[in-house]
Amino acid sequence: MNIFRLAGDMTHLMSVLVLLLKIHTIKSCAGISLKTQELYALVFATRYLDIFTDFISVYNTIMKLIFLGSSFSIVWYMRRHKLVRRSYDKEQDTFRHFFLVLPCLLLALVMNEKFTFKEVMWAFSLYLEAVAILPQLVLLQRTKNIDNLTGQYVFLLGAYRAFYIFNWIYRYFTEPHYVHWITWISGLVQTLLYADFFYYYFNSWKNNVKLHLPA
Amino acid sequence: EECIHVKDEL
Repeated sequence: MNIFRLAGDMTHLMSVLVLLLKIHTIKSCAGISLKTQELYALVFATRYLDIFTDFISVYNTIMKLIFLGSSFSIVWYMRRHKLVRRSYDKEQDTFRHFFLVLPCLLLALVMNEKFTFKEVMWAFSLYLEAVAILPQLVLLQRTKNIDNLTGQYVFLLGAYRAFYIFNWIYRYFTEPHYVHWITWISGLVQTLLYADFFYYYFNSWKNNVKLHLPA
Repeated sequence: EECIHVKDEL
């Protein structure tokens, strides 16, 4: 474990807690894309298949349980909770996430470390995580006023993967044969997708104006 | 032999 990875995991944890806080306390999911939340639940479900078979560390297992539990409970809140679901913007959140899942699955069948179910699922989860934010970014473009919690949620979600890139660089230089192209390329693509959001988020913070993305 | 790397990251 290195400081970059710990920072990444804590930032990722904070993004999930910010979202749960928003949904649980003010009972609103305005501006949040259910599609992205469902994609994240699928990412964790396919990545943590080995949660009960390969024990890495207590930390690893606890964090996996937190990410699985929070992502599925957020989807449940947005689908089932009578108050929260009322604030869900169904008309605007129309990104057909099936068109993200299928290419990632096909790519995982071709590009994987080993053609086994677990390895293909693991590669699929990495490709899917890279693009899972797209429905959320599209929704942000459409909904003019982005409230602070939603902006912070997306920012933290992007920042966590950026920390992971520093973690991979660090591990590449400190651990022999630490080379994982699938993880690196997916993580880089994922972070680049946030680039324009970061640009507008930083500017809105610098000029102390409300965050809004150009149409 | 082809080493499958341990998935120790989240």
